[in-house]
Amino acid sequence: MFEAKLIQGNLIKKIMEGLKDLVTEANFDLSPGGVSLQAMDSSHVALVALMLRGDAFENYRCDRPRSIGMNLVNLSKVLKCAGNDDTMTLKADDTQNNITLVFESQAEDKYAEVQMELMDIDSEHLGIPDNTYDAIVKMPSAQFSQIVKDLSSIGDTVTVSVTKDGITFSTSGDVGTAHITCKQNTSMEKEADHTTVNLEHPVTLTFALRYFVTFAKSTSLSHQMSISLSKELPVMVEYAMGDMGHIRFYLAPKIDD
Amino acid sequence: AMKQRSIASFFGSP
Repeated sequence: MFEAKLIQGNLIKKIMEGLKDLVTEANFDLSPGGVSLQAMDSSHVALVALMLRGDAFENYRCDRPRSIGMNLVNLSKVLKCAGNDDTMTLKADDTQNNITLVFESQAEDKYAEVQMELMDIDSEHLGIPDNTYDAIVKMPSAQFSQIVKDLSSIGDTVTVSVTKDGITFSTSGDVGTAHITCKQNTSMEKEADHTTVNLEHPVTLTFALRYFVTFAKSTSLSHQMSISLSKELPVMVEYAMGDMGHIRFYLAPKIDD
Repeated sequence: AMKQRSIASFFGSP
């Protein structure tokens, strides 16, 4: 038996916002420690890794590890039945091929129960190495989102360059070229507004911009996000959900032939 | 031209 209750049920809605444009179906791995997911996009150049710790839930019970396959488009439809302030309880009986989602209003005056069929999905798990990155930049997630959206109307690829002075996003297209630099800045009162650059080595990498736009759909999960870069390795874009878990996106760089 | 390898070619099997 698997059962887990989230007081802030809309966390799942927010997570789905970031997932559903990247992957259409995925296995959720349920274990006594929590819920995780690893999935590649259809062109196999990007990977998303989600981790929600068991103690992020109000009541968490997972009697045995199990993978449950879900169509994320269908899951998003089901989640429309949940109000933004509703609690959300997920239940999956080991003997059944479905999941039950229960949405309850905080005032306990509305109760919705939806059952959704599970599916068998073939998926390969990749071993993500624990990289030491050349550069790690933390910045407000809303700022990152705005930058990649703005640049995506100018070009298709983005060159990300990190030096001790800051991070620069560059693109070019028919319109012209654009460079946006964010310097390290820790003068604001709120830490979530800071931009910090942790640099081992200066690094420059080029990526398909549309993936960054997709990753930025997780903006509502966290005020801060981080970009971790190493020479000729996939970038990691992370949205940490406090001590509840994280969603991490990996994207292969474009490398000169 | 720029090439983009699959993510699996970087990470491989666990």
